[in-house]
Amino acid sequence: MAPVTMNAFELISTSQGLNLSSLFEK
Amino acid sequence: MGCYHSKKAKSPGYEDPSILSAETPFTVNEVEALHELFKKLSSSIIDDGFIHKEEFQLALFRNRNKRNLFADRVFDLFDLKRNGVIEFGEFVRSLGVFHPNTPTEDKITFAFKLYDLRQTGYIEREELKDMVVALLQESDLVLSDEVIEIIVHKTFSEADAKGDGRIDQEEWKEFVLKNPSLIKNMTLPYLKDITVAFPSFVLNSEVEDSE
Repeated sequence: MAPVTMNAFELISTSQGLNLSSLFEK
Repeated sequence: MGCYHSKKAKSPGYEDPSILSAETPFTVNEVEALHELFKKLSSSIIDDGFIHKEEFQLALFRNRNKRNLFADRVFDLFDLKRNGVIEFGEFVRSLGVFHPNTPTEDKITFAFKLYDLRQTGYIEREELKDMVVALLQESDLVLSDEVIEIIVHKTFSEADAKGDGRIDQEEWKEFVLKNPSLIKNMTLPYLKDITVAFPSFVLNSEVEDSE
């Protein structure tokens, strides 16, 4: 996918800081 | 059934699971299982019954010193009392937003608050660019400033329906409803199995679920 077609919010939503599933990892 | 309450000494900030259950999508037993998780997270560096920023970073990144714009925003939103730590009640209420059964509208509102970095009630173009730059810094993706500008401009022109240079809550809602994948990370399927993940809550349970 060419970067210019990316939706900025979609890009942001991939941040590790927003991936709270890590909180449940043992 | 479900009427026994002991007065066992609990850590500061502890709240009655039945009250938290009534205010969130979690059952009493699920709140108790979340307390097991909370105890683990809140004692990883300083065992004082609160989740500190470094403990939050440690849980998310396996690194207590890793700063991240988005983790900071999530921490700040969880810290409802704005006293610099996450208490148990704040933890449960905030995680409730991420429950699969929570209405999409609540998730959209939470995401808006997250991205409204300066808390002006609008997502502004500069904020969006700051967030894209922050995301690129944490990833291996390298994009020129020109490409970043194009991405921000294109996204903004799609989301800012009124064309006033800022995205308000109504525009954000419309935009997310057209692009539901934007709030995929606002749902944690794990929360439906929390009692399975932390079965030790059974040993500490004070209340029997009536559901």
